[in-house]
This record gives sequence, structure tokens and C-alpha cells, in this order.
Amino acid sequence: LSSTSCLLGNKIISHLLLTEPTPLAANQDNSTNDSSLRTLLTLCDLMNRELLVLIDWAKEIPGFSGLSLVDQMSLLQSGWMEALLVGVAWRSQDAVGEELVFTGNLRLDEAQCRATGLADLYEALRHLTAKYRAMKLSPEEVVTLKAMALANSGKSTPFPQQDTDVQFQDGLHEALQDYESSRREQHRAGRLLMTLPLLRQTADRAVQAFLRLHRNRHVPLHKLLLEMLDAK
Amino acid sequence: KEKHKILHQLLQNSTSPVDL
Repeated sequence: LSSTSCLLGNKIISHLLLTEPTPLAANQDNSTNDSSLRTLLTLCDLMNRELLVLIDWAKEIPGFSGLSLVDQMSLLQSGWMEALLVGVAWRSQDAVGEELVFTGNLRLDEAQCRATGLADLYEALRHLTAKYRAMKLSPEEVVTLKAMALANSGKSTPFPQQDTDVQFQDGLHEALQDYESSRREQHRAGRLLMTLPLLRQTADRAVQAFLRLHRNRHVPLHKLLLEMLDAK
Repeated sequence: KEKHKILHQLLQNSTSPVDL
């Protein structure tokens, strides 16, 4: 690997670390006496605000703004849940009592997830969390994985990819390879990429869980969150 | 576009491309 690409890789990861958003705090919902529904509405409000932050974050990923508007929309519509769940799994690694740490002041254990209709999501996310914990991810790897999840999320089409799409994916891939080479971890980039299918499965289960709650239990959702769930 | 109008609007807000 050339020293130029090494330098570029490090710059991309440094930039991703620098632009990683500060975690939001959950605003406790008080609109109902049903405590499970309150928890769920608190979580949905948090996710809606996180989506806004995520869209601004995506614009900061090197190469993203060079994509066409259609491609930007397509990647965000496919990959937003994956990008959000990387953060949840990372924060839940050392949680007491196997809780899911959606944010510092919103931690849900298995019983709470079951009560809110998110038992399926709990199981899938704990599995992903265990995987990341076993791999002992570094913060550099977490931010790069999050960006790669988004870059990799586009729908596969029979048409050749645009140059900008390829450059966007290759830039992140090269950054990860260079970072792992600098740590003398030859197989690590490949191992990280091999976790992306599990992340996608987990995100699909999360989307299905929220859509089920909205359609079957008529849980009200914010407009942006609903629009992004519907896009799936 | 109409169906995904919030995302469309949020992305159209001007942003400077990152030059690395």
C-alpha cells in the first residue's frame, strides 16, 4: 500500500471520528399512563431525532456528497437502521444486565423489550452486541463500520455502478484496510466486513418490529421515522 | 420524490462537500 493511500485512509477515519455525533438524550414521553407505551414512544422520538442527525452525519462522510441525490436517498433509505444499530450495539457492549443501551438515559432490558413488543429486536441486537464485544472493536473500527454499512446498503441493480458509487465504497474500504495494516492486523478488515450481513439481518428485524407496532397496535410515529420505515 | 419528501428536503439543504 502506498504511503499516500495510508495517509488518506487515516485522514478519512480521523474525519469520521471527528464528525461522529454526540449521543442524544431521550426525552421521556408523558402522554399516556401505559408505561410500556410510554417507553416505546420515548424510543420512537429518540430514533426520529437520531435520524435527523444521521442524515447530516452522512453528508460529512467523504464521498457521500459527490453521489447523485437519488443515490444519497437510496443509501439512506436502505442503510439508516443499520447505521443507527451499530451505535446501539457498541454502547450495549458492557451494559449491566444485558440491557440495550439506546442512549445514556434509555436502557431497556429483556423484560422491558418484551413488554413493548420488541422481544424479537432484543434477541437480534444482543446477538450483534455479543459479536462486536467478542471482536473488541476500536472506536476507529466502529465509525468506519457505520459508514461502510451505509455505503454498502444500496439495492443491487443489473446496471453498472456509477464511478462515484464505486469511489465512495472504495475510499472507505481502503481507509479500513490501511488502518488495519498500520495495526498489523492483516485479516481484520475482512472479518469486520463479514459482520455486515448480521448487521443487515438485525436492522431488517428492527424495521419489521417497528412497522408491526405501527400497523397492528397503531403506535403513532413521527413523520420522518415513518417515511424511512415505509421506504423499507 | 413526493413519497419521500422529508428525506429529499433534508438532503437538498446545502452542504459543502468534504475535501480530503
